[in-house]
Formats: sequence, structure tokens, C-alpha cells
Amino acid sequence: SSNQRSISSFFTPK
Amino acid sequence: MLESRLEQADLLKKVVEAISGLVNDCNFDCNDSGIALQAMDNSHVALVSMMLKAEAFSPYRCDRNIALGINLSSLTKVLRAAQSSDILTLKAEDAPDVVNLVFESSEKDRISEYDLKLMDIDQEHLGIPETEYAASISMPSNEFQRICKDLMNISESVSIECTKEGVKFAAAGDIGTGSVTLKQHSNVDKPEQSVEIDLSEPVALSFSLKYLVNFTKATSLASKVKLSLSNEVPLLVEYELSGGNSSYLRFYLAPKIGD
Repeated sequence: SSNQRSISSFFTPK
Repeated sequence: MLESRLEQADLLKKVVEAISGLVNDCNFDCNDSGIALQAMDNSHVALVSMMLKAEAFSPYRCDRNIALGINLSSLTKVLRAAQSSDILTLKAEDAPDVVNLVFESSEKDRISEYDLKLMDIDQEHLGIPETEYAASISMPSNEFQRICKDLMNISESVSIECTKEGVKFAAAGDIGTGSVTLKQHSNVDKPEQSVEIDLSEPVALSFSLKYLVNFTKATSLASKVKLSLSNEVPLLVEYELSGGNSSYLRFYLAPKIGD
């Protein structure tokens, strides 16, 4: 199976 | 204060229906340009971003920034009282405890009025970088929904591969494999049936179908959906709202890695 990335690892807090 | 009137309650009903499977509570951020919403799903895999421009309302008035912290299942309960073709007006004071919703039937001289309690939501806003995507695909929204649902019967993930030949959605699971390939084609008589592929370089990424199927709850909002992909970045799934005033409902989904 494959690993799900987290969306917050792509978009950083403003 | 906020005062915004939507010709069709249906628009808000459908937007809330489309996102309530992903998000429980969120702020509706109101300012003079319109009503915006940004929220991650509970597992921080997907992000919802909605913009309802002031032009989508008539009239629209909001002189200060107002955050309406709303529990979406409570809002769903209130919106059940609105008929799809009702005129919907949202009203709130400057530092509100409640948002006031009025549903008016133009035919029946009926006015329904609800106050929904608001909550304080300390929400982190994420900056979404402007991205030049390697591939974008515009296709009928119902076709995208169909593909996602069909492939979910095969596997929990789908690979989306876009080349100059077309876009291939493929799934591999315990019972076997399945794929759907779409080639670019234009339908002059029914432009909403066209598939347009804009490609600058080939892309191949894998995504969880559970989230994609959830996004397709927005299908009835728009006849077309646009998928934008680049290697190693989240997929953007975009539905245009209320035609031509650049209002949108966007979903971002982080890719899966490895195999």
C-alpha cells in the first residue's frame, strides 16, 4: 500500500 | 454588518452539502469582496476553499470583516427549511452571536426566518501558492463522478496519468484492475460534454478515491469540473459556482506516495 501525504506539508500557515 | 441576498437558496444548500462530508465546523469569512471559506478535513489530507463573490448576490453589503463560525450539520438542519427556489438572505451584526437566515418564496408570499447560533472557531489559514500546473483537464462533472465511483469498486486509490494521448484513471485491487481513458474531444452542440486537456509535461500521481468521491458531491453545482495536476503537489478539483462571476468551490487533495 502507499502512504498518504498531509495537505499541510504542501501549504504553509499564513 | 452583513446583508447578502441569494436569488436561489439552492446554491448555498448544495455547497454545504458538498463540503459537510469533509468538514464539521468552519468560518465563513465575510468582507466587501464576498464570502470565503477555507478548511482542512479532519485528517488533514484535503482542503476545501470556497469563494462566493459579492457579484453572486444581489444586493450584497458587508462593511467590516466578519467571521461566521458555523457548525455545518446545524446549518444543514436550518437549510432543510429552505425550498431550492427560495430567495435566501443572510444577515449578521458586526460581532455576531447568531447569523440570521431568511427564506422567501416569491410565489407563495411565505417568509421563514431562522437564527443560527455561531461558534468561535480558531482556524488556521493555509497559504496556497500560485501554481502553474503541468496538466489541466476540463471534463463533464458527472463523468468524473462516475469514474471515481466505478474505480472505487476496484481499489481505494486511483492513479491519474496525463500524457499527450489523454488522461488515464487506473485502479488496481484484490479483484483485479480497471481503467478509464479520456481523450481530448470537443462537442460543438453540447460544449459541456467536451473534454479539454492542457498539458505542458506528462504527470502521474496517485490519490485516495474516498476523498475524490466526496468531492464529487459538488457535481450538481456545475456541469464541468477542472482537474489540475503537477507532479509532487496536491491535485486541484474545481467547480465554478453561479456562472461567470468567478465564484468557485475548490478541493485540494494531497497525493499518495510510494507503492
